[in-house]
Amino acid sequence: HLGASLKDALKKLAGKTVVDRAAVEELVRDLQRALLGADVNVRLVKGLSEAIRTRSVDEQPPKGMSVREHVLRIVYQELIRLMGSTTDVSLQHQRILLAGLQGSGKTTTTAKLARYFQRKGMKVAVICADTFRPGALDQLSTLCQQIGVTCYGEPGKEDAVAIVKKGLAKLSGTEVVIIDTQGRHALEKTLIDEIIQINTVSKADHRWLVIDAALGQQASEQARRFHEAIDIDGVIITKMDGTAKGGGALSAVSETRSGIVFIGAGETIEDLERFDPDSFISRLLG
Amino acid sequence: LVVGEKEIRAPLQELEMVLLENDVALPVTDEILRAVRERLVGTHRRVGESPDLLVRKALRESLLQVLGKGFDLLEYCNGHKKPVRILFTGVNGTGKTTTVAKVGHYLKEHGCSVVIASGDTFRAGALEQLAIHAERVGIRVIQHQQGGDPSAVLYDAVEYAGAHGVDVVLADSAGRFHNRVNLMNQLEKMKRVMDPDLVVYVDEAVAGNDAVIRAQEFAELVGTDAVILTKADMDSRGGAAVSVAHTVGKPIMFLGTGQGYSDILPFTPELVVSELLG
Ligand SMILES: Nc1nc2c(ncn2[C@@H]2O[C@H](COP(=O)(O)OP(=O)(O)OP(=O)(O)O)[C@@H](O)[C@H]2O)c(=O)[nH]1
Ligand SMILES: Nc1nc2c(ncn2[C@@H]2O[C@H](COP(=O)(O)OP(=O)(O)OP(=O)(O)O)[C@@H](O)[C@H]2O)c(=O)[nH]1
Ligand SMILES: [Mg+2]
Ligand SMILES: [Mg+2]
Repeated sequence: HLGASLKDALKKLAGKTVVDRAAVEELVRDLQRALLGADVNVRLVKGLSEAIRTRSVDEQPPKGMSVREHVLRIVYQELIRLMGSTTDVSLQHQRILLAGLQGSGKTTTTAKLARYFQRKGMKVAVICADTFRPGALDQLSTLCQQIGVTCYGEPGKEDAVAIVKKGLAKLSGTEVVIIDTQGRHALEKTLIDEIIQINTVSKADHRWLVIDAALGQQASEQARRFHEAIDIDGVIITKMDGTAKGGGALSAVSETRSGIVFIGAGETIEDLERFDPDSFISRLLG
Repeated sequence: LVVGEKEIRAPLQELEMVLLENDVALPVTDEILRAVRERLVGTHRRVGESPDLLVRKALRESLLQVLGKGFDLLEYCNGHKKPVRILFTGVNGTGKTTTVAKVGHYLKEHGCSVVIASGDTFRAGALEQLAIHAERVGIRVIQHQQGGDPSAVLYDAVEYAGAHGVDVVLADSAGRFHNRVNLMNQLEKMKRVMDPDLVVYVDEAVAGNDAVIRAQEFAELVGTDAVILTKADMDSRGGAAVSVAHTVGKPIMFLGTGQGYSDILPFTPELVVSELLG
């Protein structure tokens, strides 16, 4: 499942009995280019390169394994490490808070998540805590209407924290409540303070960062700020049906020490899938 | 002293890191540095002039050349037969709708009359979103019902502008990905029906390597006359501007710098280059 240039680099290791540093270096360079071209953070790529170089030389190939297979296994293991931890999605009573940059896909993902839990047979409702974006409540409630899910919102009101409080009280009987919030970024101090308050008031069981698959090197700093603010415990990558490879999301995973919970791959409510590390890696390197 | 490959290698590698970390796409970074290397090797430098300074100077000139000279929208509108027709394109969530409102506000502030065409008849909440924006900036918006033909809305808006002596028609379109054939065909049809003077491609300043692919596809499939990069307030240092300008070869008209109607800046290449290279 490796891209063409990586396959060529690996060929150079074929038939060797000892790890050839130059061949490994060439493989690392090709791998770096593939990862950088897929928006993986420059520092993460450097760290990964170093790990592969060191391990290829220090570790003995296990009995019966060729040098080429050995290095390939190291590359694969190091890439899997970048994917972060596997995150389970429990089917219990829970409150999920979604946060992320402007336009990342939070509102659409809120409806998709509601659909996911609904299909698992659970009672689910959503709260629109976006009091800023014109038409936000209209957008979310239209999506929820399509699947008959309750959408709590207060038209014309501006206090997002109060809406969350009231909404949770009103929906206390619902098993899964998902909270949609307005887009915000690291430099918007007032909005960062707001999401901290929303998190506190909601006592969210999960705080997931919704990140666009095409987000570039900025992913690292933004994820770090969100994590510092509300302790992110999962990442959802959206718009994977485009051509972006989602490398930026790996920075988010690394900064939040969490994992990728779901992948959004389309505009409709059904377009949500559980994360599959192997296919993600193939796409990253392809 | 003749400039050799060896002495500029370290400064080039260092600048490669700077460009990549600031979101200049990998193939664009490669191409720009290759051109700088080609330009410098074999030339002469004074004894006191360090290779590092020489490389920085050459890169600065290269970047300025790539970024172009911006686009004076007011000058364009004033000099063109009315109504000036502008179609906004781009993938999902990049800020097109907000940008249409901002550009409308900007034109209105500078004495142009504007009408907005609500070309996203598909997405949930799109009509209401644009209706509210238009009301807030005091600009008339032409809308049809949800699910209607977007080309019909654009046509309607151009007719309206012609009949009422409006200077500029700004047409919003639904976000769509370049790999969706039917959606790109729909956009192409919208363009044929509207026959815009300008097709303005909108992407976000924080997009990474995919910015190159999608800019290229939109330029090929629909055509792009100018670019607007949004969300430049996210502390992005403008590398995407280099990626997109290099790929499309068209001027960058504005930078979006926030969510308010005044958060729009006519693009100046010098600012981006100073941010990137210090
Ligand atoms: N193709 C595709 N489009 C998506 C996906 N997720 C979201 N979108 C689209 O991306 C655009 C932005 O989505 P929203 O859900 O409004 O994003 P948001 O994060 O709520 O935006 P703000 O509230 O303004 O921050 C819309 O056009 C969505 O239809 C996806 O997985 N694939
Ligand atoms: N911080 C910041 N946010 C912006 C900027 N421009 C737009 N936004 C926000 O980005 C989000 C998406 O903007 P929209 O105007 O809905 O984007 P769009 O391209 O029309 O989205 P679709 O129609 O769904 O494809 C909104 O929350 C906007 O307020 C900008 O320059 N800076
Ligand atoms: Mg939203
Ligand atoms: Mg829009």
